[in-house]
Parts: sequence; C-alpha cells; structure tokens
Amino acid sequence: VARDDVKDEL
Amino acid sequence: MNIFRLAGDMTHLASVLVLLLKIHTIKSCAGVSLKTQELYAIVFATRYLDIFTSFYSIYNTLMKLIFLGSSFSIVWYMRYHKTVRRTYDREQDTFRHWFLVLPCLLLALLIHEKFTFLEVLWTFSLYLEAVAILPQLVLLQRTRNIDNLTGQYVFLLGGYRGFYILNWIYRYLTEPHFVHWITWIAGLVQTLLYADFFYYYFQSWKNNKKLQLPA
Repeated sequence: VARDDVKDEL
Repeated sequence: MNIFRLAGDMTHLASVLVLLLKIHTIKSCAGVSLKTQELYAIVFATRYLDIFTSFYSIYNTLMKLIFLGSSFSIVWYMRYHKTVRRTYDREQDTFRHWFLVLPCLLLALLIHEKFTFLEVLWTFSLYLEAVAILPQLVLLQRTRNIDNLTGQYVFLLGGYRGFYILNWIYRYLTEPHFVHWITWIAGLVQTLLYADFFYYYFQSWKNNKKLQLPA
C-alpha cells in the first residue's frame, strides 16, 4: 500500500 | 535522503541555474522553448501547493521555493525583459503546449491515488512534467545548431531524471512500503523522452564536435 512518503521528493 | 536523490536534485538545480545564468548574463534565450518553461512553471505551481499544508524539511521547502522562483523568473525574462524577449525563437517554438495540459489534467482526474484537490493537482504535475520537455526537444531539432548552454541544460535535466530512477530503485529496496506506480511510470516516460537527445549528445561529445540534431 502506498504511503505519502514519496511526497518528500521534489 | 540518499545519494541518488541528492545527485538528482543537484543536477536539476544546476540545469535551472545554467539556464538562468545564460539568460541573465548574455541576455539571450535563443534556442530555449518558452512553451517548455511555462509548462515547468505550471508543474511546480501545482506540485508545490503543499508548502502551505505540510512540512518535510528545510531542504525540501527551500528547494521548492528555488524551483518556483527560478521557473517563473525564466518565463518572466522570456516574455517581458526588453532585450531577452527579442532573442526568443517565436516562429520556431510552435508546439501547442495546451494540448499537453488538458490530457494530463483528464488523466489525473481518472488515475490518482486519492481524489482530493491537492492530490489530483499533484498527480497532474507528475504527468505534465513527464511531457513538458517535448516543446524544447522539438525546438532543438528545428534550430539544429545548439549552443553549449542549451545543450547542457537538456543534458543536466536528463541527468536529474536518471538519478531519480536510481533513487526509486534504492528506496524500493531499502524502504519496506515504497511502491509508487504513478510516480514511477510518469518518471520512466519522462526519462525515455531524453534517450534520443542523449544519443546525439554523446555522439557529439565523443567526436568532440558541436551538437547537431538530425532534421
């Protein structure tokens, strides 16, 4: 399940 | 933060700075696609709306502000600066960039992880970034003789994409839940668009010749 962790990328 | 992401962010930053430096110092935007620059301004404006809602790190916020500021500055220079705007290849830069925006918006409305305003706009920015380089690549192909700075700009942007793919592989292997299909597929499409350009860039570099793309 995808979390919001990718949002810390630019 | 891992070394690949940092390298990706730094090449991305370098690409933008090379372009701003070129425009600012030689007061010329010859060979630069305004369409692509406007698309990047839209990409950053829609992706970084979360600076108002979430905080990740000082680094993250600072970089977002730099990318927003630099992309809008480049667009401003090309549209309104009295010397720079005259060097813009208006007749050659004819890609209908609005035809990229609408399909990306529709796709984001259809394919996203969560149906919220910020999430749909964030997804839209991923899809749009994937294709935003197209007007620039078309312009490069049309004008054919490319100055070093414009070539380096596209080369550094391509480098940024390459490092981000390595970053995702690294994060997938080291972070247990790191699976992001939308980000990965959009990123992969974007990187593949650079493949043709890279081929000719390396050919010219190997032969120590000025970069020329075939018509």
